[in-house]
Amino acid sequence: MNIFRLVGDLSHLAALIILLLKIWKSRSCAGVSGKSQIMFAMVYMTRYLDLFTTFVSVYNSVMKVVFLLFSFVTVYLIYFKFKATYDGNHDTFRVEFLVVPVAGLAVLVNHEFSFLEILWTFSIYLESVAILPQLFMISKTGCEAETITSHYLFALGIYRALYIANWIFRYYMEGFFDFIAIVAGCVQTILYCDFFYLYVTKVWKGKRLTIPA
Amino acid sequence: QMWPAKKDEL
Repeated sequence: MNIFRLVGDLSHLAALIILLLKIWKSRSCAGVSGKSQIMFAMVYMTRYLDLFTTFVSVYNSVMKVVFLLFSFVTVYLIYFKFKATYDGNHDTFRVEFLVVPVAGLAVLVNHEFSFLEILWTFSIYLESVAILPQLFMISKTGCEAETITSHYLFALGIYRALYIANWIFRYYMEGFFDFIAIVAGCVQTILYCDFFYLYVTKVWKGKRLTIPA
Repeated sequence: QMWPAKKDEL
């Protein structure tokens, strides 16, 4: 555990809490892509199956359970409790265009051809693109993203960027590297770059955020 | 050295 990973994990946790609080307090999931949230739930489900097979640390297990739980609650709030406020007409990204290629890639490019390892690889690849429906939704509507949604996206994006620093650190300190995680993590971070720029130049100056289509 | 099978990251 190093500082980059710890802050990254806390940022990841903060993102999930921000989104949950936003939906709960406003009693509305307007502007939130349910498709992205379903994909994140799939990411956690396929990656954290090792909860049943391997124990790393209490921290590791607790965080995994919390991520799973928060993610399920978010999906429940969007598709059941506050379904009436879900803006499905604008959440039109074709999820199969992401999930099918990602599943194919996970079967073809992985560390080991085993069930758990392929699911882990699938989760890494899927996480890197899971935010696209959300970004697409904001750019497509031309509507301004709520500031709180921007904070959510920033926290979620910066988490993987911090993980890249963590991987560089670990490569030099421990000699470990995971090519799959690093490449996917870089792709993921690049997808957020445009958003990061807009976030810093607009949201920090008190304006609302729009993503040009 | 590649990543160990026991994955310690989240």
